[in-house]
Amino acid sequence: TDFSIKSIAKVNKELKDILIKNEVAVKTTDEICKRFAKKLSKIEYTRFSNTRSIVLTTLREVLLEILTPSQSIDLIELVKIAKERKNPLVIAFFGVNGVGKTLSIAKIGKYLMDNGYSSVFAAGDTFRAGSIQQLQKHGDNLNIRVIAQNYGSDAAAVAYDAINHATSKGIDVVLIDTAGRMETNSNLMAELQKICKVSEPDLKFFVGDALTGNALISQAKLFNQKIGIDASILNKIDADVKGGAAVSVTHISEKPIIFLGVGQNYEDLESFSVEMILDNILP
Amino acid sequence: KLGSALNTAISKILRGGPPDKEQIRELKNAMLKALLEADVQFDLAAEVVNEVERKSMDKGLPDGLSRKKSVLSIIHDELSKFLGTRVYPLTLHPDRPTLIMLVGIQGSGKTTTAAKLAKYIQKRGKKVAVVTVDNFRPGAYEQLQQLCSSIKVPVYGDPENKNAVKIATDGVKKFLDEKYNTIIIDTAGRHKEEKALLKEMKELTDKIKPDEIILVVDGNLGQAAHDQASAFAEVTKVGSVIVTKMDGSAKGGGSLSAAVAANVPIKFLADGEDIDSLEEFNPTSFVGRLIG
Ligand SMILES: Nc1nc2c(ncn2[C@@H]2O[C@H](COP(=O)(O)OP(=O)(O)OP(=O)(O)O)[C@@H](O)[C@H]2O)c(=O)[nH]1
Ligand SMILES: Nc1nc2c(ncn2[C@@H]2O[C@H](COP(=O)(O)OP(=O)(O)OP(=O)(O)O)[C@@H](O)[C@H]2O)c(=O)[nH]1
Ligand SMILES: [Mg+2]
Ligand SMILES: [Mg+2]
Repeated sequence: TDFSIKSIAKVNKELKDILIKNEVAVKTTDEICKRFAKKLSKIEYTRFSNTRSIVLTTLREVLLEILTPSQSIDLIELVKIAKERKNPLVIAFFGVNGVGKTLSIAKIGKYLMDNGYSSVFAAGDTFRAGSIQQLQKHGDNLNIRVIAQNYGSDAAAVAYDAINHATSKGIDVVLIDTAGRMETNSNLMAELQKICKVSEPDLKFFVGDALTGNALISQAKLFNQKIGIDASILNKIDADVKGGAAVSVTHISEKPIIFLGVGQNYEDLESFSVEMILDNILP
Repeated sequence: KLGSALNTAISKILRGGPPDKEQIRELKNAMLKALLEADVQFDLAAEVVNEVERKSMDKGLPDGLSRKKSVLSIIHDELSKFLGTRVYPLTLHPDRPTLIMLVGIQGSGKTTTAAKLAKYIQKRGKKVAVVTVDNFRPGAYEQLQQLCSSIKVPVYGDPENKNAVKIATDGVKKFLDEKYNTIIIDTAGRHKEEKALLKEMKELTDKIKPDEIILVVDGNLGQAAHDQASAFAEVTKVGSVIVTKMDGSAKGGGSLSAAVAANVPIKFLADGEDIDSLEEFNPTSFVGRLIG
């Protein structure tokens, strides 16, 4: 027997509600429902089948497809490769205001240190009040050097400075902080393009807030289009987040999530696990 | 742009004669989708859609173009009902000092808003000072100092002090002695799962007794906004909401849901990082933007 159009529509309606309540963006929810209906329509079952488990397995397949879009990124592997070619690994962090870029840099600096790799922070947010002092204090707490210039200086120049410093001192990784910016602000997006043009990062990390709603679609789309995203970091997962944002950002960027921020301390950084999101969303 | 999707759906659906059952269902789906894309919390969105269906069936829809207009105005009215249809101004005591405390989730824009609010209040002839009790976030004190230096508003902070309540009482006392009549208190970010921080917020409000507790909400927040706001309102007497970052692509439905959850009015909207980007909240234009 095939699943009837009517029964697929009924399950899809329930699925849509579950996904929205689990904080998946509307556009991503539509895509999941579309793929789910397509798969389900191709399935034959007998009167001995457990249709509920067929539905759940199909849903899991669709979510897994979306959540594992491409090669996952192993940061430590990439650092090793960069060390072999005797160049620092350069990583740029960007995203809208207040999502946790600066704290993520501090956490990753600590993570690298715990794995035996050195890093330097580039204070590339030369605009926002207190941004340089904030990064410098993280650097002091972790004993990691921060390269900074004055407020109002050219962010690209600071990044360039930091890369030269890392190259001459044999530091393994350069972590470039940038100012928060709305993806719809074309001047600020052009500035970020310039920072990336000058610093030629090996990795470009989009940083997002897991509490963000449908704006995450526009953010991921425009940052990917104008800058290019190699991986995403989603923060504030500890705020009792349902996890839907992880599905939305991966769906739109077609790139993996590398880390999740699960708190405000340096150790509150987790490598992304698909299972964690699936367990949250799947009934 | 989103509103045009709702517009198109409504136009298509109401093109012919009186709408049939199938058309009503289609209309409800289009409305629900528009509200969800605007980040309105699921149950609130469903409530609005049901109410619109009931009202438009009740008085029967007029024919033609005016039918579409009346559906849109019913949607507009239902959403505005949530926000209150009048403007709720910030109340400053004429004869004694006013204490305002800002609370909210990490990164929502409290510190930036504190400076904006200080300038707004200063323009109304008050002598304003700001206290930061954020002893956790590195550089929080410097951030507020730098923001307030351009408007010559004094800032009190003591990042080395582990006791936020002590910083608050010391700062408020200092500024009251110096005859400041409006004191804004910036607090550290916190969310509903951080029970110790919620407890700290309760202690702060119990001890300082602010005249107004403002929940600062990031305009980009989605479905999570509603329950986060309820949690804040359960712990402390939130009096109003300020919505930030409305210069992004978000429609603000999350912040509307937050205000509904806390059962308070939205008093200000921030649409930019600079110190002048703070406007008195206008429910009509907010709802207009939400449904496009
Ligand atoms: N609970 C929690 N808070 C976080 C997390 N990541 C960041 N934060 C907090 O979010 C706030 C903003 O973090 P920042 O690192 O300043 O964010 P940002 O993106 O650099 O902000 P801008 O530079 O102003 O755009 C701070 O209070 C952080 O402590 C997280 O995973 N969980
Ligand atoms: N574009 C835009 N950015 C804003 C707005 N309000 C605040 N910001 C930015 O959002 C980021 C976070 O603002 P903060 O004032 O540090 O937020 P906060 O709530 O004090 O953060 P915590 O103290 O860490 O909880 C900063 O980059 C601000 O400049 C706004 O209305 N529009
Ligand atoms: Mg930052
Ligand atoms: Mg702050």
